[in-house]
Amino acid sequence: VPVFPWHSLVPFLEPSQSG
Amino acid sequence: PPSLSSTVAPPSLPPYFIKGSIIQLADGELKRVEDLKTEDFIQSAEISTELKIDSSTVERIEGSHTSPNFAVVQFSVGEHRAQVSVEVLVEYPFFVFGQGWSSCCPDRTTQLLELPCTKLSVGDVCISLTLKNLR
Repeated sequence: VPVFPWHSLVPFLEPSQSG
Repeated sequence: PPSLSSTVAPPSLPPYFIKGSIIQLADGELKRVEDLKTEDFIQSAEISTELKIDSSTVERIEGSHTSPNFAVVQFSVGEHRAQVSVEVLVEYPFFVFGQGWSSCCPDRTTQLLELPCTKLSVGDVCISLTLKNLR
């Protein structure tokens, strides 16, 4: 049975750089 | 009509959203995808050395120009409220803080994945990831 890491389930949304 | 060009999102849903999929949290605990709670993500991110959780508020949801199967969701991300748009399948589930899995078309999500799901709406605050500051 495959096991998936928790961080696969939510999107990686890179905010724009500031400061 | 001419064939559509490819889109930024994958053509099918990843397998880990199917009900019953086994998910490993950062502390090693295993849970089914449908049993995940907001706290599971928060605690996993606290343990993580690289990732942190951002609050991403849904600002707009509209149909994709490329395919009726896709939607464009615009988020306001993090404390700087950066505007980020993602193109996803309408059944693609996001995790809403304190609520759980939500998608643009929850009927389709439930039909395809058997994943209990509510309707994603403008104003919902979703869990997203960003990098911790590494200095």
